[in-house]
Amino acid sequence: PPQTPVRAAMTSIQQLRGDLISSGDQPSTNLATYFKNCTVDPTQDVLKRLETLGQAFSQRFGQTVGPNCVVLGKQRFTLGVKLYYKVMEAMLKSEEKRLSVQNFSKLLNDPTFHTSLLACALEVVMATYGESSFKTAGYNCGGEPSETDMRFPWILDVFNLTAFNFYKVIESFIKADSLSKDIIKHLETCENLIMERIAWRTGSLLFELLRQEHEGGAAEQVETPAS
Amino acid sequence: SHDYHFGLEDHEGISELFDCD
Repeated sequence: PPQTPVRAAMTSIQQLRGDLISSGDQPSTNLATYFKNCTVDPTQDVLKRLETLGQAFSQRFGQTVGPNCVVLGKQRFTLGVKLYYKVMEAMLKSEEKRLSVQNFSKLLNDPTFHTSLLACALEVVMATYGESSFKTAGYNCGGEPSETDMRFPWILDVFNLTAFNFYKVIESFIKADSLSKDIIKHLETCENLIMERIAWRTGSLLFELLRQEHEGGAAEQVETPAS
Repeated sequence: SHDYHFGLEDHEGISELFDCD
């Protein structure tokens, strides 16, 4: 029988939490091995970055939803970290198989990769819970149901991340994890929003990359970006 | 099932997207 919107939202949350029940909020043994195999071990940077981004996330969560909800923000972040580690491990396994390498030093020492991956994981968590709080109006830490205010592209601002870099992880993230149809649809919506609008905003990294591409062909006239 | 379109080719992955190839 078809589920009510509330039941569907609850099921979605249970699925996410169930999928992560055996995931830790620290790197697994397998993931730690990938870190150790790097020319430069990224472990300490990864942990420090998570602490910094965690504080930023919880603070902004509290500012958006209400100061009583900072603890709730920390819970969301912890769930996001579990998903981040889980997807990272799956991505690395897939890359190892594809490229026949075990040293991913450049990728794992790239702060943008980690921030993008964490942002995507948190977007999944926020979208999952956001649906629930929207549809169960009245249950909150004391205020209007506002977790939908934290839907994409809110996370980009919190992490000072460009849409262009966030875009890079979306497809691999979907491939790496068994996300629900609704969440895949949500990430697809984020992807389309980036491609259609956000990536073309003034100051976007995309224009610099286009300029670099065109510098290879001096005779070609480059259009100035539209404001 | 979903209808997300996977655009990456077999020789493309996260390593290439972050210039790590």
